[in-house]
Amino acid sequence: MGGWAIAVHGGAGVDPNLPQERQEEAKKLLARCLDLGISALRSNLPAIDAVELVVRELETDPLFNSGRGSALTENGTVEMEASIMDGPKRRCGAVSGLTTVKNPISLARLVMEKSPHSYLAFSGAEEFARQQGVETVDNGYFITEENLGMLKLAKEANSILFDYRIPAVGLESCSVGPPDDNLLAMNGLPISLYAPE
Amino acid sequence: TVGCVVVDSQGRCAAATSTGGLMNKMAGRIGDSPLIGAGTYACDLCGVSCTGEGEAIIRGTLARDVAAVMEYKGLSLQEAVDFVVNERLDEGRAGLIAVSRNGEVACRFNTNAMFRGFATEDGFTEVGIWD
Repeated sequence: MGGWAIAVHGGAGVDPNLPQERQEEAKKLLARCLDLGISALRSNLPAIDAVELVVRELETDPLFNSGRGSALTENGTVEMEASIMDGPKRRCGAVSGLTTVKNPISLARLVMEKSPHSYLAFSGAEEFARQQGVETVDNGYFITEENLGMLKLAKEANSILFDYRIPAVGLESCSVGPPDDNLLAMNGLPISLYAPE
Repeated sequence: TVGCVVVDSQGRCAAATSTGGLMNKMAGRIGDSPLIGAGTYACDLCGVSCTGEGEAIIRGTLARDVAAVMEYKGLSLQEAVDFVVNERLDEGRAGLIAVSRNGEVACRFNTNAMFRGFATEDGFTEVGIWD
């Protein structure tokens, strides 16, 4: 055995113009989450508990695209999803279409532990959340001003964005790759590849 | 999208991924994060969490493929992660983090950057954004 180890991520693809203080904020959050995981592992918590603990922290902080601070649908609402998996017996749980569950990853864990299924979605998942008594909040809790701004830009550009940060000067100039990279489409809508996830 | 992968002191691996998905997505759209084998996977060998273009990650079964090439091709964790990002994404853009039961950590992304952090029991710690 090589000892414990932990890795966290907050999304792939980053706005090349992300201001320095935002970068520092992100690094601080990542470091804080690492510390949370490290102390859990030092206290001999099992891996499954440690990953849930860390992702809950990331969901609660609005900086990244999950939980509070989630990207918005075309209707300006939030639909969240999550999944969790425990290696030894390959047990797993997943949820989609959540609109009121404060920590989706914990509901995914409950699907794994307390339901006969592996994946619950939309009204079924919301009903299961109520049965399990998990903390729920109004959908507005998850919506941030910054994301409302992002949605507006995405609608103006008629595109789907992979993440919630977008350069102030709009989509066209944020591309880093060759121009035609930006013309790739998904579901008939242009995708900006270098608009970060 | 956010994610965490861990191997504990007993060598047990686990993975977790959570997201709001794509900005301006159609209502009802499901991405890779809740799909076991695409955005999240863990077994005896490793734990994997992915982020990026969900549709490409789904098509490439990215997270499970890391474990599969370790299992069937005998690749190390970093070799498996490199193989999957290089060979399974086609034109897709994504990144992933992974741990192995031997206490290794690995990461790879073909986007311009990825918010990420690592720590191992022997004292190695790193937080990064850019390539």
